[in-house]
Amino acid sequence: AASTTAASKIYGSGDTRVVALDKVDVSFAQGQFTAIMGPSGSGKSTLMHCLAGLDRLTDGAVRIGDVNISELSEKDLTLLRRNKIGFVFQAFNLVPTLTAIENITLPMDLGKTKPDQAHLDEVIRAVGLADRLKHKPNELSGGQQQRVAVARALGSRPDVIFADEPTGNLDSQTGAEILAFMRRAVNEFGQTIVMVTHDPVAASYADRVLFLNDGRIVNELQNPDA
Amino acid sequence: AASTTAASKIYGSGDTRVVALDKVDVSFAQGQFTAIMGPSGSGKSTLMHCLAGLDRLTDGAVRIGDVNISELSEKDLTLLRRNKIGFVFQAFNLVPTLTAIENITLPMDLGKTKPDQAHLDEVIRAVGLADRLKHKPNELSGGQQQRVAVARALGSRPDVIFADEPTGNLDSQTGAEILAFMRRAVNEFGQTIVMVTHDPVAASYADRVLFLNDGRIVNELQNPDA
Ligand SMILES: Nc1ncnc2c1ncn2[C@@H]1O[C@H](COP(=O)(O)OP(=O)(O)OP(=O)(O)O)[C@@H](O)[C@H]1O
Ligand SMILES: Nc1ncnc2c1ncn2[C@@H]1O[C@H](COP(=O)(O)OP(=O)(O)OP(=O)(O)O)[C@@H](O)[C@H]1O
Ligand SMILES: [Mg+2]
Ligand SMILES: [Mg+2]
Repeated sequence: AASTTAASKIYGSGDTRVVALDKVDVSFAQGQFTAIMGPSGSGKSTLMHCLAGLDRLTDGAVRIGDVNISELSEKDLTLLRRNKIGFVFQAFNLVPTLTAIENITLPMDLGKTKPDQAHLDEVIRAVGLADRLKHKPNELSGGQQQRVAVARALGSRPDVIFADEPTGNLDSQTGAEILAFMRRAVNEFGQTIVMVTHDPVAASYADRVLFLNDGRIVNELQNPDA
Repeated sequence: AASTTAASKIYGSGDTRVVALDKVDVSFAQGQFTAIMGPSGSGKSTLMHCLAGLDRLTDGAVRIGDVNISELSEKDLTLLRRNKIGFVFQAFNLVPTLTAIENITLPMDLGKTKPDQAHLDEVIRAVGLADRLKHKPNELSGGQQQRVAVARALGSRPDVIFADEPTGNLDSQTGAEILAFMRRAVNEFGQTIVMVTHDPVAASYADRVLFLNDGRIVNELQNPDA
């Protein structure tokens, strides 16, 4: 569903040079749930943003499906992202002037696609926001904002979901609801999920765990248990 | 060091009415390390903001030291916050145009106080940011931004530190460095720390854990182990 070949991302130069990704080869099969763990600053968000076409590599290639996304025009990349990719940002990136429900349906409203209402209701139930839909982000707790970001990525049922630390601001019970929903999305609908997490319990929901350090994949675990 | 009496915070009215805090009585002794846990949306950040004078209660009182802070002028409240209180925000609240080190020393620069350089160096070492000090927030990972926010609250060695989920974006090793530093600050300097967390391992560093649900304190554990 997604892959990188020799992906490198370098910031700055001279003594401010930072190699955020160092020739990373990784691939995510359709219908697979992968967790990515690693120290703070090891390149996880950078990898996710480059995979989703939100940032450009310095070197190497990214494929979504069988499309090399660096060959796409800005317009086609935007369409690909809107139709095929859901992204949960580490910093949520909600629109402050829209309510929770407007934030959640924003990708579909922009793409003028009608949501599958039963699926959307199920997403809203799983994230526990049914009684907060009319609130704006500044009227929500940190974890509620995070859940709006999660629901926005899941609501359109995209082929591939990139979730950057989706449960970091949630208590274990609220997080478990979301992780169980994501597990079902993979099992029942064949969606592909790539989830960055610092929480081993969250990682245990995945089919495999990749470990990143200093911009490289240094280890891989299959079928992890907490 | 800090306490509330019958603290209530109510948002909205009619059917958008939310009771975020419900007559909360709590007190934090000088030199005590308290963790606060509870479901997402249970009122933890609201309690912390009201304790630190960043938000006003609908009813009840907050004391810092023996001062009822609702009786202070805006000017005196600002001085109290700057001199006595450190706050780690759940959303970090860094200044985007300042570098990491400028963000860290901002409270002291505003107050025109000179930092204790040895202490500041120790804080920077504990949060692991020595090689990122000249970076701006948008050149830092999520966890690095969180660590800047932590260092800013600790750097001036305030009497009371309120930390709202200070390790949520950190791997366990980076988080442990910060928690150990906070434990030392309490043990060696008699600082008071109130830390909201969703992580039981982080809570185990505290002297006691308070559990919040629906705006009330529902349980308390002394000397918790993970
Ligand atoms: N301006 C507002 N208007 C209406 N409701 C609000 C407003 N601000 C906060 N709330 C509500 O108050 C409740 C408590 O919020 P608070 O931020 O204290 O929760 P929290 O315990 O910190 O949660 P989290 O663990 O998700 O950070 C939430 O249910 C939230 O929706
Ligand atoms: N614009 C930039 N200029 C210089 N360095 C940068 C820039 N953006 C990111 N970096 C650096 O790239 C590295 C990788 O960042 P990234 O956000 O991918 O880390 P991460 O693994 O997601 O960390 P965390 O767990 O803290 O979120 C970090 O060390 C960061 O400081
Ligand atoms: Mg990150
Ligand atoms: Mg909060």
